[in-house]
Amino acid sequence: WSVPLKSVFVTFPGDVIKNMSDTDLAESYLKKFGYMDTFQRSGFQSLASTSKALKRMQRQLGLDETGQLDMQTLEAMKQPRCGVPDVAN
Amino acid sequence: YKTFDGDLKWDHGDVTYRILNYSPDLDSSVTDDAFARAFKVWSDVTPLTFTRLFDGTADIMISFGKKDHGDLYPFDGKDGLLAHAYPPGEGIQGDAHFDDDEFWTLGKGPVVKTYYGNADGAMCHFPFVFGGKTYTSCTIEGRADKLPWCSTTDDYDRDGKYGFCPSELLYTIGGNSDGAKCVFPFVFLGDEYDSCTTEGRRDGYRWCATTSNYDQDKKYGFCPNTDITTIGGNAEGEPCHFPFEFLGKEYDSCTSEGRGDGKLWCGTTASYDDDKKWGFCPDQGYSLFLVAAHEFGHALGLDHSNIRDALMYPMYSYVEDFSLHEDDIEGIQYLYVPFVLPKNTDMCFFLGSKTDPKPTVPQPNTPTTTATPDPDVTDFTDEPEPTNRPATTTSTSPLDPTKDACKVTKFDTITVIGGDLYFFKDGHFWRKSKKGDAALESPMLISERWPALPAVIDSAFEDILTKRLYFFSGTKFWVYNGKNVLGPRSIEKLGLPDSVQKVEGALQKGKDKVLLFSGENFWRLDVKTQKIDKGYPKYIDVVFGGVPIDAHDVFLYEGRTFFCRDQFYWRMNSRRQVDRVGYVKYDLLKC
Repeated sequence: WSVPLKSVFVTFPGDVIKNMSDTDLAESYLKKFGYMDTFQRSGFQSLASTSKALKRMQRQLGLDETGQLDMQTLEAMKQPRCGVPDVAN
Repeated sequence: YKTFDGDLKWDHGDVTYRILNYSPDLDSSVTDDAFARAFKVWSDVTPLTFTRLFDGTADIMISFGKKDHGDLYPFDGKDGLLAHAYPPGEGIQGDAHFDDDEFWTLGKGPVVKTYYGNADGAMCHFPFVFGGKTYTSCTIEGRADKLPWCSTTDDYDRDGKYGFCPSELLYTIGGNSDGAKCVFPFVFLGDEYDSCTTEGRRDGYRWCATTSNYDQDKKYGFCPNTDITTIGGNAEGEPCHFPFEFLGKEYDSCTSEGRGDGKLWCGTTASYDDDKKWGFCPDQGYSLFLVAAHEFGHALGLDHSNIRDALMYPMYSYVEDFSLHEDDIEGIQYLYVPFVLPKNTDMCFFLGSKTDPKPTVPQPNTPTTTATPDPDVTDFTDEPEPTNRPATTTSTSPLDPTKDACKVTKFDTITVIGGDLYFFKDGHFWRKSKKGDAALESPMLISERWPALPAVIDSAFEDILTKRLYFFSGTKFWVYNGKNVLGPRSIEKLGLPDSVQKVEGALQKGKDKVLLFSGENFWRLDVKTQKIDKGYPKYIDVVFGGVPIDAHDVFLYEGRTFFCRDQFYWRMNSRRQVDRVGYVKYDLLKC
């Protein structure tokens, strides 16, 4: 009776949003909204990392700048939003 | 607030818009009203006017679409991306697109306008009571013709007010049938259809024929969504079927089982396991008014703000009583409201300017007169008493001609004063006239021209409106208004954090804003209020891509921004593209 319910995730036909891992979601988000491209187009950063991209995203969205994919950051990435990139390309 | 690169904006105040199509979620009158109110948000705080066009090309073309909808930025199904818009300009620029895989409402659940009945098109009232039972959505109970209906008051039994809910059995949207209702069954490519379908379309919209044979008559229209229509999925908007079976278990209501994202869904047949037909359940939806107001901000030239309560913050949140945030107002007014010099501005900042000091023999670095504080003056009263230091009234005398600017590899700062380039280094400065062929002037002493300043100047700028000169050195700054000086003051007074040890560059942005650079960050100073704007600092390379993040001089010259590191400069045009990298010595000093 104390065994927790085991969730089974299925792939729904026609569903645009697939079940993504947190890391995949973060990478997709950072690229889509311009935080990752910043690194690719400039040769001057020495800390070209996901962590720095996360920091930038956290600063832009007013979150704690941890540079980590923490819960609040992940939650923010799942929120409905405007499709215009935050960092201009 | 933030504007797009190059401060893109409309060059006319009478902006036009056109609504190209409608969402099946809302009645067209509700959509028209939501867009009109969204434009009013901006016209209320600017001189802009918005005129709706019904054909031709408007500045702002508004459309609903799903997934790949004709530009390079596909939508992503329900939730996630809600809409996007392009900054002002020709073609697709200025246009606003809304994701029609969202459930568009006014933010608080289905907005169901009624048709026919006896309520003059009033909205449904949910919940309502009928026959002693409570209903939270349109129902076909009580009707043999299966037309969904609702009460427009909370109690039909008491008030008897009702209307019919949107249904393809009443009307269609768009197409070529002038709103005629669907005819079921209808024939399409030889097959017979008993309900609306997405067959034959790539955009996912449900449609029907308005005669019994589409192949023959080619008459069609799009089906309206109802409050019981499912969203997305693969069931073409069919209502939920309760109970439905999923993984062998029976469900009497929408569930999030089987999904990792927590969204509620339902089967639209008795068994999902057998038929695999499903859709998301209607929820509160997204306010078309709020999202449109945000997108129109983009269409007028505003980029995303990092103020959480601002309309231009990138994430959606519903607010009941909307009012435009100060940050949004400042942003749009920066773009569209002509600058008006406040009354007596010239006298506000400088005590010294109220007196007319008599010329005295110049005594560099020695104050000769002190202005009397004026009770009307409110600025700059928390620092050392402002002093009125007359500088020489004639031009500064040249000093050591052997001091060669062409041999300097790194200037303390470079700035533009009166259109001329000024190069500062170790107590001296050189002036290069804006006249292209003019020779570089011999070095002059900073202490002669601006006696209050220290030898090393980290940064300087001229306020283009008042012609006052701002000088920064370490954590202090000075302001010169002609011969009168105020300072030194701490840069913390401007709102810069104490971690900033020096300001390395200054860039005029618009008439009363200046960007101040330090390290890899920059801040925006409002010169009028003498305060750093909210939302800063920002990273230099996020906004100015392709320039060194360790530039030690940043300045605006002849419409372009220069970032200098050692003997090199990176020149950026108004579209923030680096269009040249060169030598300070050859290109600017003309050595």
